[in-house]
Amino acid sequence: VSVGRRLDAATAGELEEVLLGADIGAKLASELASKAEAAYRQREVKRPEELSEFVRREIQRMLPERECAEARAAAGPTVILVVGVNGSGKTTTCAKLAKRHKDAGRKVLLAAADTFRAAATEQLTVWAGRIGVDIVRGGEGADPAAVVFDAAEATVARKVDTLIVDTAGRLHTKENLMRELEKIRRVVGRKIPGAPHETLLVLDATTGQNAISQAKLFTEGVGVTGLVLAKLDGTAKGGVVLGIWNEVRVPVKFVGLGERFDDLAPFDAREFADAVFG
Amino acid sequence: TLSAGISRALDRIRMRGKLTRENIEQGMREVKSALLEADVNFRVVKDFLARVTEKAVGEEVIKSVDPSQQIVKVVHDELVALMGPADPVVHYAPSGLTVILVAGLQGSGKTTTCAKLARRIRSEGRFPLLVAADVHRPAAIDQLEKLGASIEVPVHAERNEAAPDICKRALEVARRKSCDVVILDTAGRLHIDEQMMQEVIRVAEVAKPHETWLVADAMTGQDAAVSAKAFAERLRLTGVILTKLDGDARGGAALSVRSVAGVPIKFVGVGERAENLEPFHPERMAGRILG
Ligand SMILES: Nc1nc2c(ncn2[C@@H]2O[C@H](COP(=O)(O)OP(=O)(O)OP(=O)(O)O)[C@@H](O)[C@H]2O)c(=O)[nH]1
Ligand SMILES: Nc1nc2c(ncn2[C@@H]2O[C@H](COP(=O)(O)OP(=O)(O)OP(=O)(O)O)[C@@H](O)[C@H]2O)c(=O)[nH]1
Ligand SMILES: [Mg+2]
Ligand SMILES: [Mg+2]
Repeated sequence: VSVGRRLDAATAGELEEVLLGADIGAKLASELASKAEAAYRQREVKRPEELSEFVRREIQRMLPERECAEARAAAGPTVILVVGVNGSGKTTTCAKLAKRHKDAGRKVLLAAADTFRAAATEQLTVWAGRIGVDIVRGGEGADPAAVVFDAAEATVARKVDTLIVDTAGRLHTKENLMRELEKIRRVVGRKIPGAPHETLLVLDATTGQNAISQAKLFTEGVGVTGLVLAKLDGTAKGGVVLGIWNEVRVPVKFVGLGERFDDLAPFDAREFADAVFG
Repeated sequence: TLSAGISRALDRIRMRGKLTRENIEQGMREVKSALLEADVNFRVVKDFLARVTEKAVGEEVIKSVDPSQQIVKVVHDELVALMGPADPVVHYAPSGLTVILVAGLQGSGKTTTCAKLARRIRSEGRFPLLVAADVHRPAAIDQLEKLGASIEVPVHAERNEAAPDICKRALEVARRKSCDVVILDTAGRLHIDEQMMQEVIRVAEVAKPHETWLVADAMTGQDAAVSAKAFAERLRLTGVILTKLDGDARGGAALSVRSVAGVPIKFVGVGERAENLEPFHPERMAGRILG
């Protein structure tokens, strides 16, 4: 048995660069590259060509084991709260979720709780019309918690199965805005038992390491049960989700693959790992 | 901090004798970590480190009394030099209409930035016209119309028309209304979506902009270099606007975009309101990136 053989620096370097370029982060990229070098040295990986498959399997192993089931209320309506920083894809994701639940035979209601940004309500209203679901809105500049209160009442009155709440984009570092979100959460929780059953943080796949700070502060501020990795149809790989699972323990539940209401898919760790090397 | 990291790295080296070019490269590992952590694209980091190493060796850091401080200074100065010079102005046409085309990826902040620009341009004594050339996103036109109304700037909008045609007609509308600056708000698009890239190229052909600005999100990671390069290759960019700098992103995208697009970062967005547009400061950005 030959004792140890070194992986040449160029190959190891290339491997690390693929991982870096995917936004996996310098620390995790270096750890993964070291694991690959060790596997090669110990002949766990026979040939250099098999290294990418080894790393892809490692990436899969670093993500949650089971397919992350979508949260549903044990009884009564399910409430999904959609949150995230400005422009990440929340409103479009709400539309996609509404379509998904409607296709599953559920009665869906959308709540346009972004009362701040110009034409935010109009934007979600267009989607509601295209999908064929009801929407509850407030006046411009209204208290978003009041819109959510009205939507929760309508959910109970109209026997809605799934309420999807779209909120305004907000930077995680703005404490007053994070408090506003927590108030929304409390209001819906008082009206509907167990609500929100799912709080999805929509993350733009082009985001760098700042995504970890976003996941931390949104989780601290309002609690996050899952990520939606939007805009994965671009060239960015969204590798930050590895660091987010590692440090914040929030799993990816869905990926956004375009701008139409069908462009949403459940997260698949294998496909994600393959795309890193794709 | 970066200087502490470089200090530690160099102290370990100096224990074993005098500094050499190889040693300085070891000190550069701290810089590499800092830049990657700040989301600077790894290829841009490589090129940057090579330049800084040459400068550090050239400036005889090897002989200096406090090499770690000197290296930090070389890194900082080189970062400022690369990201500058500051150019926070609209380069108006010498006569007639000035046309500004605003483009970028989905959700980067273009529509909001167009309104901010209109407000700034009007405060310079000019008469801007905002043009709603995003014919794809639901209620995009409504959004720009509302923003225009809130800052009392006229908006040219046409529903159910193609973007290039709207922009062409907008130039005529501007002349009729005696506006002297036209700001074209375009749809968010992927640089790999050929149909959408053709659309914005066609808009540029018919509107013949004097300024074409890429609006990029400051929290963008490695992909900032990829998308900026693609936009720079397909459009004749004259500037970049970096948005959402009121967050806590280190903003390494600034260096990535500046290096690959080769045009200055003119302004930065620091909030959601029309007044939240500020001139880009290379020194402040350098400090932020280096952490
Ligand atoms: N290519 C692509 N574009 C997307 C995706 N999801 C959203 N978008 C686009 O991203 C832009 C922003 O989407 P919005 O849904 O308005 O984002 P938002 O988070 O609600 O924005 P704010 O409410 O302003 O914070 C729009 O142009 C969307 O069409 C996706 O999965 N892929
Ligand atoms: N905090 C902060 N938010 C910003 C800034 N610039 C824009 N935004 C917000 O980012 C979100 C997206 O802005 P838009 O202007 O709709 O972005 P866009 O590029 O036009 O989006 P698409 O047209 O869908 O591609 C909105 O919520 C804006 O209010 C900024 O500098 N800081
Ligand atoms: Mg929205
Ligand atoms: Mg827009």
